[in-house]
Order: sequence, then C-alpha cells, then structure tokens
Amino acid sequence: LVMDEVKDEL
Amino acid sequence: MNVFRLCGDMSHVFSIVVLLLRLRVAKNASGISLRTHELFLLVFLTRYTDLFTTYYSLYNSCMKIAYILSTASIVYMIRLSDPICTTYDKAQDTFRHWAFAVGPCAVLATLTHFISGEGSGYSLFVNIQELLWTFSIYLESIAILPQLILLQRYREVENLTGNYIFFMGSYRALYILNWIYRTYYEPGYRHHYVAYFCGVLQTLLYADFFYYYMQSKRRGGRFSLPT
Repeated sequence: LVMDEVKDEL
Repeated sequence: MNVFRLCGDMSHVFSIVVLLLRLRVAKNASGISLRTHELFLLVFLTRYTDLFTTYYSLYNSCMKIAYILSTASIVYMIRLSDPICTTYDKAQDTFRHWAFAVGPCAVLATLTHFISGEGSGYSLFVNIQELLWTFSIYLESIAILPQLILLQRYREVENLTGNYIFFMGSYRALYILNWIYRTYYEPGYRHHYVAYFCGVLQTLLYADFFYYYMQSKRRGGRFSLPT
C-alpha cells in the first residue's frame, strides 16, 4: 500500500 | 527522519507562519488567493485521514494537525474575519479550481488507483483512504495555480508574498532531496512515482515563478509575469 511506504512523510 | 525532510517540513511551516502573520498584522488579504488555500485545506483533509487510523509518531500527528488548523484559520480569516475579508479581492481570484484542479485530480487519482491495483485485497475503507491520499498528492502539486494567476494580475508582488512562494517551493525541493537520500540510505525504500512526479512538477511551478520574481527584483523594477 502506498500509505505504508511513505507513511512517515507529510 | 533525515535532515532534508526536517528542513522541508520547517520550510513548509515557516511559509504558513509568514502568511498567517501577513494576514494578522496587515489585516489585509489583497493579493492572496482564497482558492489556493481552500485547495490546500482540501489537500490536508484528504491526505491526513490516517490521523484517525494509524499512529506514526508524535511529530507526525502534531504536524498534520498543525497544517489542518493553520490552513483552516487562513481560510477563515480571508472568508469571514472582519476587516480582513473586506480586503479580499474576489473579482481577481477567478481560477476555476473545481473544473481545472479538483475535477481532473479526482479523475487522475481514480485512474491511478485502479490501474496500479494498489488497493486490491484491502477493505473498501482502506481503498477510499488510498484514493484520497493519491488525490491529495495530485492536488497539492497544482494548488498554487490560483495564487500564481492572481499574482499575474497584480503589477507588484509584495516581499512577503515572494517569501511565501520561496519557502513553499523550498519545502517541495527539499522533499525531492529527501527521496533521493532515502533511496540510498534506507534499504527497502520503495519508489512512489506519482509522488515523485507531482513533487517535481510542484517544485518547477514555484521555481518558475521565483525565477521571474528574482529577475524583476534585481532590476529593481516592477514585477509582472510573462503572459
């Protein structure tokens, strides 16, 4: 999932 | 967290503070596009739906809430807060943001979501969340357009507005460095090409504006964008 990969970015 | 991302985030916060101060101190919204800030509010609201579902870090949550609240307060001031709202030049803020920003981004996001197949096997809720996230990435890249078009109509751009654009541009440029850094130093960091593409597009939009802005500053003359 996309959100898992860049989860810590704003 | 690396130094590029931290600086990028700080630059983003700083640009918002610059604008908030400009509104509060000058009590004047002329030259500021309400539509751009409504688009940014929509960007934050659609991207940060994970505030309710996943906890990453205190920093992460606080920044998300800060972006939403500060942008909401910018929108509130321009729309409703007297006397600022009376100085908002609605007649000049004409970019058709629903037809040319929100609509196309929603279509693009839907297409990428289904073509990439990212959401398959996940619940409907997760799919909607993913879809909104992709939409927010697209929308953020062009959310500054109403502001740039509004500034085109003004003969002169204030220093503060120039600074705002500069810090907003730096924010996304630093994020690009952050992605490059992560690619090299974080094993298993997966590329996300939609975010990359939009990040570069966004940076170019700001850089283009800033190039003309600096040129006119150096000449000491009046500022106007080429049409």
